[in-house]
Amino acid sequence: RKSTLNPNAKEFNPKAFYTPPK
Amino acid sequence: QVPLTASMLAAALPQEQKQMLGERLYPLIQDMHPTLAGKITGMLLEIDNSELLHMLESQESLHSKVEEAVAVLQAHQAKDTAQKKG
Repeated sequence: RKSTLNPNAKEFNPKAFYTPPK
Repeated sequence: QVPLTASMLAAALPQEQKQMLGERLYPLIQDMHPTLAGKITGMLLEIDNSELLHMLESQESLHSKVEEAVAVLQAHQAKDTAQKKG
């Protein structure tokens, strides 16, 4: 099964506020 | 730190929910892959919140998902490098 994970996902910064992808 | 619950998440805005989950996941992922933690956490945050909550409770499922993310990332980087070489 092919992974559904996206290698181009936005990096999580634990100090910054997360902005969901549009 | 109190455990994150579904009801706590439900009370937050969608973008806050991802931040809350990310703040919990990040230190756990950092233990496994210190240099890739930010990227891996970002990748995992695209998964459904209910599954992310489960991963916070189950070390085993988190571990397998993190390894999957690393494999996807490495395959992607290898492809990228190959393309640059031409």
